[in-house]
Amino acid sequence: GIRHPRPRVLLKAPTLAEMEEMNISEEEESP
Amino acid sequence: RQVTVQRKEKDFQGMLEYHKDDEAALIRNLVTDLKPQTLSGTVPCLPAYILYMCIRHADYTNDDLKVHSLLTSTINGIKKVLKKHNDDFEMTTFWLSNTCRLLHCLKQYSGDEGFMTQNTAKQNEHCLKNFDLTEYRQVLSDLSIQIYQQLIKIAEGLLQPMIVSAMLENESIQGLSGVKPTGYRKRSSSMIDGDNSYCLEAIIHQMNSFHTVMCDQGLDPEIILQVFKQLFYMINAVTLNNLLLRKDACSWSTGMQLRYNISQLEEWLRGRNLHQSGAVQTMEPLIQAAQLLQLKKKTHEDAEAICCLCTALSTQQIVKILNLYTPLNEFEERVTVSFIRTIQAQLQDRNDPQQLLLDFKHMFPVLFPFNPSSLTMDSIHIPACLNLEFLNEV
Repeated sequence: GIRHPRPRVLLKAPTLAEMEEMNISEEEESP
Repeated sequence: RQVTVQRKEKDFQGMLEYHKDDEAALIRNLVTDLKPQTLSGTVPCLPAYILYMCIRHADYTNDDLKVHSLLTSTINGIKKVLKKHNDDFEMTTFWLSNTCRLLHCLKQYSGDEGFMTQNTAKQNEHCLKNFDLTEYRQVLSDLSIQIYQQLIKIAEGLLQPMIVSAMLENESIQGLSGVKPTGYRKRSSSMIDGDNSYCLEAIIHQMNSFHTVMCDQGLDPEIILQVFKQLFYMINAVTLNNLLLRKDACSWSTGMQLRYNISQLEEWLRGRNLHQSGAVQTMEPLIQAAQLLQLKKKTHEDAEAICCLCTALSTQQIVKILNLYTPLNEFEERVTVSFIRTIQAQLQDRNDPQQLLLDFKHMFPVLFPFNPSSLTMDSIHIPACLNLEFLNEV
């Protein structure tokens, strides 16, 4: 029979703006 | 006789493994501290391929946290480097090119059949096995738009000071200076110092430089076309706006010089194989303004010819140019009020936009068509100059 590949798991990603916010808060935390 | 058995070196499968603790060094050496010149002579978009090979190994080991972390650090690293070099055309091109290539790789090796039609069997072996990175593709696409906008802003900033003097003031056609209307003075567009004038060659030289950098950095040809369409639109808008506000520029001789300058720009586009970009079409209002300055403006037939020709100019713009039109000498007459009224009557049914001036900051929406690469991952090797010796080829 035909072998069906295992479905890939969707990796959730933050939006570009959310990523920026996270990055800013990380920079603020580490002086 | 002694027989030596040589063990065959394990094949490189186009994946790169690294220890989690080396992620910061990877981003520093490959993104934030990298100078595009370091990679001259190597495969264009090498950082994008290296990053994809790292992602692929994390996917292969089913390490979703590593994939998340690498993609987030990469995106933040690219944003950081762009912020630091926000007036550097080459650096911005380099990262636009690499971000688009990483996006193309995430499509080409996604396992989605729609993106695999041009893949070789070997390339299909290099697809992601465990994760669907569709959402990260959206983030990279948004980032590409931001980088494109930065690129256009840098290019416009370099071109804008040249436009008025090169397009309207510089006289490259011999003998035209004798037929300038009285009171014509050279003006500088943005400089306080009146000597800062440019000729058309300056614009062409700048365009050549943009084009060479974009080609050298392996930017997708479709994006290069869109950059030039956008820049030609800006040249059109800035020039036309100045023409619409300056009596001394509305003359037969300026029309002649302007048409000549536009034809030089068209020729440049053809010479660089960029004529299918739609750049010339964005210049249509300016082409028609140049023709309007040269047409006869006296009889009813002249009015009809003007109305038929000037389809890319609004009634308000046509009337403004006719009002500003300055005769060359005592033998040429001013445009009469009745001639302008005839034009207005003929064009009254047109549904023209109300504003006189063009929005020179208008941006055309950009598209990043999928552009798969014929390179296979196992053919890519990492040059020592990148200082990435902690990456293991798998």
